[in-house]
Amino acid sequence: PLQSKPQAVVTFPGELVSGLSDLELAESYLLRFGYTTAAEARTSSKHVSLAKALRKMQKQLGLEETGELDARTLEAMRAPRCGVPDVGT
Amino acid sequence: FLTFEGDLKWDHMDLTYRVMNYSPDLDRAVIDDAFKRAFKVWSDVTPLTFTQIYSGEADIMIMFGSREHGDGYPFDGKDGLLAHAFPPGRGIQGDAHFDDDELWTLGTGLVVKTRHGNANGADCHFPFVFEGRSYSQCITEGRTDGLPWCATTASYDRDKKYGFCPSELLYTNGGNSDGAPCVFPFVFDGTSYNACTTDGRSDSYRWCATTANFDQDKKYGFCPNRDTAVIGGNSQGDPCVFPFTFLGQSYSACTSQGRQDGKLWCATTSNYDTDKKWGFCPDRGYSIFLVAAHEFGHSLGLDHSSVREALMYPMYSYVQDFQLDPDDVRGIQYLYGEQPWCSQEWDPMVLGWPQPHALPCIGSGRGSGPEPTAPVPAPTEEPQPLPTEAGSTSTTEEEEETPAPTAEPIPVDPSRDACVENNFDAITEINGELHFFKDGKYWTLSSFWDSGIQGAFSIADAWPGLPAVIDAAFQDVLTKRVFFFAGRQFWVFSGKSVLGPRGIEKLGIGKEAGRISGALQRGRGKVLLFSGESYWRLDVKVQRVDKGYPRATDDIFTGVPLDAHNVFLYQDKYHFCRGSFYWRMTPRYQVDRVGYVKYDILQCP
Repeated sequence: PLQSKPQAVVTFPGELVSGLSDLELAESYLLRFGYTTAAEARTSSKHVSLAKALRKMQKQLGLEETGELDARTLEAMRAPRCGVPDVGT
Repeated sequence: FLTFEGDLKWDHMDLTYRVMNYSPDLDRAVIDDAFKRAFKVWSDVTPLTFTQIYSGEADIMIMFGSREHGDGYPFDGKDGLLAHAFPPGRGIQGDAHFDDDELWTLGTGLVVKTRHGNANGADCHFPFVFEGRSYSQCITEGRTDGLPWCATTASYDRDKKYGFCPSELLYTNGGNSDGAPCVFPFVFDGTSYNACTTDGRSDSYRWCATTANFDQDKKYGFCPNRDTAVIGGNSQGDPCVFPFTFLGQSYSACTSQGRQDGKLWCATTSNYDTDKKWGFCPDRGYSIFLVAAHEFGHSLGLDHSSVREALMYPMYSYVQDFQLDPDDVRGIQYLYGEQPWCSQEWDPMVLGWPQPHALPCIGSGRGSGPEPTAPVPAPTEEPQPLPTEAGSTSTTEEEEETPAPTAEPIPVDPSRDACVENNFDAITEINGELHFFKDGKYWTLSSFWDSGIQGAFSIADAWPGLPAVIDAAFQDVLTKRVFFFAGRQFWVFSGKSVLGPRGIEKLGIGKEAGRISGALQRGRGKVLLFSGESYWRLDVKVQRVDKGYPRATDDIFTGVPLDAHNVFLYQDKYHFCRGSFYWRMTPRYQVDRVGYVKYDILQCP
């Protein structure tokens, strides 16, 4: 049935994944899985380092290499996966 | 594929593993079986062996845990990270950890294995009917002891088959009570408990005392999850409580209200608004077998692959009929080599024949196995008749005569690539070219012209009147007539005429045969027809099977899969296909090669 009033959205206690923006999600994903390092992120401009890391990730995961945080890339970042880093140790 | 830096690998082939604890989501027998199958994925293609041990330090220690679980690499609650494993080595190296905030299943939803009852531990059948009502979860109706139960067939009323569902009232896992059930109420730290609790623990596992007083007896066990247990949230493992109140409204089922992601959740007390206790409702879950097979790849030295179809691709996706991708096989064989029976040193008299489920040798080129000595023609047991002329068979009233194919088929869809097909309806050699049939199309491959795969062509154009899906075909070597089989019917194409369809009972093949899975030409005028685990010998001239048949395929074709989907003769050798693989057998009935239809026969890139 159609909702007669806007749905209330609540913050559920104990939920770990909450409130991360797409950009924050991407940054933590790229760092966690080895596509960028904290040092790299500090030494180059944020936009350049993000695009470079995104290309690296997109290549590794067989996605179109756009260097952009597009829908497919975000979808891949949200997909269930193994916790072992893709790059590095 | 990728290996870890420095090609980390085990220095021995006889590896041990130990399961340190079990997820409450699944019966431990189901988990043990899944791990065993996951290791077998790798031992099938390498000389590695895996033995489960129950105490002491194993090469691969396996555990379930959540959040920070002791190694500095915390999990992240439900979804997201599922598991991780460490490359080969001592200590934590080689170990595999699984996030117990996930719902572990076999990939398609809750697996509720029963105990006791009268169904020999069968899984629950949901929904099931009890006293005229349909139930999709374990129930306590009909009992006074509160033990949840389910039917193991669709109708308890009809079949009376049942078993008890996981419950702390029936048994506990781990702990120090040998599986004894919880005792309620029990006293812990001076407080009385009427249900399983996570109090006193930092890992969120639910436990109970198995005597009335833990403080005094120190006897405890971990509670198995009921089928209504929630995943994640802040009540992992607790059952949903229906009805519950949320924002003043009453809910009698899981809901997605209050969430933007559409995930279903429930409260684990009767009032979310006051207690704020909740968790996600069971979904399909993640296959412990698939995730374990991936993690064990890491434990053996494989890093993530960039091949999407590979097991070692980092993202999870559920596949029903799992088969190891060639990329994974190449990776693991790069580290450990091939099965002994793939090597030149393999002696079947010593090591035995490869099992039908074994995977192929695709590695360093050693995989072709021992080649037979001079080919021996298949013996014919009876004098063979002279060839008949093409088209000489009479037409009966039930047979239709229709035009036969033109000599040169025209590709109808060159873009339809045989290499994307996982298997074929039928494979046979016609006029010296292998034909691969699938869903109304077919491709050809000539070993003589080296022109690669040709097609796709239309079956309807080439052999009008045939159904789109055919089960088997063969060309009579004497008359060049082509026989096609689909279901229990067959057609014979000769020159420009076709006879059929006719029932295979006309050939003398009884109702015990379903589909004909393939055919092997045996000398002049005789063809073996395979169905199920049996075969018949057809006298092509008289179109009747010989007396003394069917015979068991296993009697002489030992070491090939008995449930082969295609059977055909190619380059004087017998080929038995199952899934993506084929078993090649010499005329001396020796399996001399197991390989991929796609890569080894079709020569796909």
